[in-house]
Amino acid sequence: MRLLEEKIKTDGTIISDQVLKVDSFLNHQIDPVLMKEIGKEFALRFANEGVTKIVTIESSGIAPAVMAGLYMDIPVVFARKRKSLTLIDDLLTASVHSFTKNETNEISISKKYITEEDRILIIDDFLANGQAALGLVDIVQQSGAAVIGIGIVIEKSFQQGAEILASQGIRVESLARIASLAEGKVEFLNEK
Amino acid sequence: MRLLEEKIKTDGTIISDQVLKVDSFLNHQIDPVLMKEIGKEFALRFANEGVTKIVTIESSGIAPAVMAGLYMDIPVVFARKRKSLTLIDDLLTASVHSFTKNETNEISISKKYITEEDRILIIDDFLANGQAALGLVDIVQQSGAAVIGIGIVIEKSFQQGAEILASQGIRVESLARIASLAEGKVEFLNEK
Ligand SMILES: Nc1nc2c(ncn2[C@@H]2O[C@H](COP(=O)(O)OP(=O)(O)O)[C@@H](OP(=O)(O)OP(=O)(O)O)[C@H]2O)c(=O)[nH]1
Ligand SMILES: Nc1nc2c(ncn2[C@@H]2O[C@H](COP(=O)(O)OP(=O)(O)O)[C@@H](OP(=O)(O)OP(=O)(O)O)[C@H]2O)c(=O)[nH]1
Repeated sequence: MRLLEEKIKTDGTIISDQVLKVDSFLNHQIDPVLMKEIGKEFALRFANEGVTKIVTIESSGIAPAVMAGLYMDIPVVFARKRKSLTLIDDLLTASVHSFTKNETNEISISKKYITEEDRILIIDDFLANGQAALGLVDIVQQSGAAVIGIGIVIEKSFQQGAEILASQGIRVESLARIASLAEGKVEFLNEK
Repeated sequence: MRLLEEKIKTDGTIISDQVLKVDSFLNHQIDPVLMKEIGKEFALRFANEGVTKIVTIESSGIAPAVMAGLYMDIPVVFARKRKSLTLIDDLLTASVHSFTKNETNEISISKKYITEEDRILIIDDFLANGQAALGLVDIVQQSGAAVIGIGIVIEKSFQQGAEILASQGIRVESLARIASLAEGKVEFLNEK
């Protein structure tokens, strides 16, 4: 997605050869117009698939997911990483491992909001090691719903997540695919 | 806001005489079309105020805030309740006390995203004890920016938050104002 790639080049900051900071428009400050364009793009790529609902995870997945839900005219459910005041129903849960923190966390979605009739589009902001995406796939599969595909805003193609998902036969649509963050510059896959 | 009140009556669940559960359209599952209408309503109420940016707090404030930001064509910043991978800049922080959990937490926003030139609209999903709203006001004031007002989706008028903010001279626009959750029914302020 050209607009997104341009935004990454002008407003993204490379923190290390593993980490791209996009706090100015996606992860802390949010650019609503860009989110709308991202939502529209996901809606285009997953049109005609009979998607009934979008599943994402708090917090950075919410804005892109809600915009996609608006264009597709379907509800959006976000997985919780921690207990909340009203998250008290029967829960579908999955474990998500963090390599950086070397810890495993549980994520949850109420059974009420994904049923076996659903056709689910998973959306998240980053695809890196893929643990969060795999956790969301696990939850959707537990409910009996179909995983139609995964929409990712920024994929770090040099990390394992994209490959793991592809090897599971899951369709992944990433709006920006980063081949490398080495030597202080962002190199997209299509530039190679 | 009539549409919101109707949604609360049909899809809200009263958990106790203190707590209204709206997980089916606001706090876990999100109704994007409703969020868009909520965003439009906030944009209308705070039009012509020269608002430059919206400040909210993860997670449930994000969807309403992003829709308001879309209508007002301004950026949205969400306060973090916990460290994140890229939240490493100089931070503005505030303490937020939880009466239920009897604990105090720190919320943060990077100094980069609120400066003294800004005119800030704060948006959040619920106004109850007001601690989160007060924390956001504190952060905005630390930056030197002006607090133009606070937009709340659901205000529980029987709790102290609304009154505390009013007593500080802060303009609060709540789209639904609940006078009571007693006896298993939602009573809005304008129904009394
Ligand atoms: N900005 C940025 N973030 C990255 C990058 N690579 C991974 N992340 C984010 O970091 C978080 C993952 O950290 P960990 O759970 O510790 O996982 P990991 O060490 O196995 O990668 C996720 O945030 P999250 O769960 O999405 O958090 P939130 O923002 O939704 O709160 C993920 O999206 C990157 O290059 N840049
Ligand atoms: N559904 C619902 N939620 C209520 C109600 N009253 C307060 N809350 C939410 O509960 C959370 C506040 O809990 P605490 O921090 O423990 O505060 P408190 O005990 O002093 O009220 C906030 O969630 P939050 O920080 O907004 O969490 P998140 O949803 O953004 O993750 C607030 O919005 C209510 O009647 N119904």
